Amino acid sequence: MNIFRLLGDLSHLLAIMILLQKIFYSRSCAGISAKSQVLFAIVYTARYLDLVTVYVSLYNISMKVVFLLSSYATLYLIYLKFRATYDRNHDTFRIEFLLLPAIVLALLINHQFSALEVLWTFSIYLESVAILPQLFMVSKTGEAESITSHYLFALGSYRGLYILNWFYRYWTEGHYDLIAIVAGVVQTVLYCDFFYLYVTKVLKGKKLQLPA
Amino acid sequence: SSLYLVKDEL
Repeated sequence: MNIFRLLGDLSHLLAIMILLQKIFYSRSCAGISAKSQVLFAIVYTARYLDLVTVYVSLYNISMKVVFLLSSYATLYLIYLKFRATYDRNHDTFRIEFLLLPAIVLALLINHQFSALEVLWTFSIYLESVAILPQLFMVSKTGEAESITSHYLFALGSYRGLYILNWFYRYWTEGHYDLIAIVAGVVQTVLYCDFFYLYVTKVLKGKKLQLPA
Repeated sequence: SSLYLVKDEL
């Protein structure tokens, strides 16, 4: 564990908490892409199956359980509790275009052709693009609430901080994982446009609004 | 999982 890794995890946790509390307290999931949230639930489920096979640490178990439970809690809020507020007309990204390539790529490019390893690889590939339906929704409506922008910023920062962690680990321990690094870079690059808007608009108190 | 990265990462 190093500082970049810890900050990355905290940023990830913060993103999830921001999203849950936004939906819960505003009693609305307007502006949130349910499709991205479905993809995240698939990501955590595929990746954290090792919860039942290996013990790493209490920290590791607790974080995995929190990520899993909160992803399903988010789906419950969107699809059941506040379903009337779900903005489905703007959430039109076709997730099969992300799911199918992630499945094929995981079957082809992995460290070992075993069930757990392929599922881990699939979750890494899928996570790198899982935010696309949400970014597509923001670009379609041309705007995002500030709280949604904070959520996206925290979620985007998390993998960026993991990249620094991987640099640090390569430097101190001499080991690296190319699958995680390439996917992590792709994931972070997808947020770049948003990061720019966040810094230039949202942090200056303006609403995130895209030029028409 | 993942063989090469320690299993600790999330």
